[in-house]
Amino acid sequence: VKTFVGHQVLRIKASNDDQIKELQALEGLTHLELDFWTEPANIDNPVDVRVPFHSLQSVKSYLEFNNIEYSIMINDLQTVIDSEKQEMETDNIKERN
Amino acid sequence: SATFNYATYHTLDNLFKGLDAIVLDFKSLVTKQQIGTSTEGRPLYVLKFSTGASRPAIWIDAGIHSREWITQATALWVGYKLATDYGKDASITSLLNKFDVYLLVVTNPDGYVYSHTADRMWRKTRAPNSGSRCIGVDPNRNWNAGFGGPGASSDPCSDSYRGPSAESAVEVKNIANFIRSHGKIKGFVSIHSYSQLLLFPYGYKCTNPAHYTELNTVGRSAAAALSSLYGTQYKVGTICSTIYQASGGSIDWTYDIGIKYSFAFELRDTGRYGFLLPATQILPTAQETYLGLKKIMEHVRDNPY
Repeated sequence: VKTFVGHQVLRIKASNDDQIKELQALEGLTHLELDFWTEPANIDNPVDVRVPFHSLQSVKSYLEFNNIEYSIMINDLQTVIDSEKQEMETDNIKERN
Repeated sequence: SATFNYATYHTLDNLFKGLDAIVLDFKSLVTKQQIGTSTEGRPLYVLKFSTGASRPAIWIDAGIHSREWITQATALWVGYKLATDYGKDASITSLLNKFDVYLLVVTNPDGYVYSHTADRMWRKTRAPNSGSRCIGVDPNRNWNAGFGGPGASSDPCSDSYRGPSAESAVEVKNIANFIRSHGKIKGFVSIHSYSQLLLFPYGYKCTNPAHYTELNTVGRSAAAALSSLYGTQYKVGTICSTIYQASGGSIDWTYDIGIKYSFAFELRDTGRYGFLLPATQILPTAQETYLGLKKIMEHVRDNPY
């Protein structure tokens, strides 16, 4: 089972078209194994991206170097998944009872 | 079907039991049809809501991106609600007296099982890609609408990999064949989840469709109905202008083959959880979505073409 320990989901807010281009370039860096939940298209829509632990430092440095604003939407994805799994199991047991 | 727990996420087997329960309880209205199989041989079941022969129809699908679990959960509840509202709700009764409704609750069953057992964030199909170690095609980049254009990847390792050719994904091919052979589908709604959007064509190009004004009006009316329950705010517009250019999407294909009322919902995610919407929000999401869907279906019913 693939786990997501330490993966973060960043919400990135580009403020101009140049920053959108920088984000599109980031999308092309396949070795970072980023999973874009919303893709960089225009400044009206924030970009959400899941970043594996091993790429966090690189991605954050990239954003900071390019003065691109971001926040951490999910701090540790695995924690959220674990809680979802537990919720699902509990609800199913309740139903059987 | 009345005791099925719609308020939690389920495995594929459980969802299929939910489908069977609806069919069993509403035999005179609902039947289950298999329109094909997935890459790994799982059935693609549609619920058909019908009160007579040779009717025009409305198509609704959910879960083409497997990790968007709220969509499969919502679609199952919508199926139950449609069945229970027939004969009680005048609008649904009138709709189903004129139109059939086809509901595909799990469009990408292989991906759904994989997202339960191996990788919660899995989005694509599970088809092997020749010459690559990476698996899967993004089935919403694989339709024959601007296939291979902007907003889809040619890299099999990408989550938005378009596949080698249009309709190469068997899941897509099965639906496309069904729609073509039916010939009287008048409305097509695809249910996705992310950040509350109600979208209409186009995505593969950034020009407005010929029926822009009407689609925009219907979309806004559906979003207002949806919002009336819990105040959830939706953005409405073309795929390209509202979110981003994306080629090979289902509603662009259906619109281009003449299904004027083609829409895609992006259900709520609260902006914090992505595809991990807490189970406590399944019923509220389903209930509000039903109101939006109902508006679209009423418009299809009242505006024959």
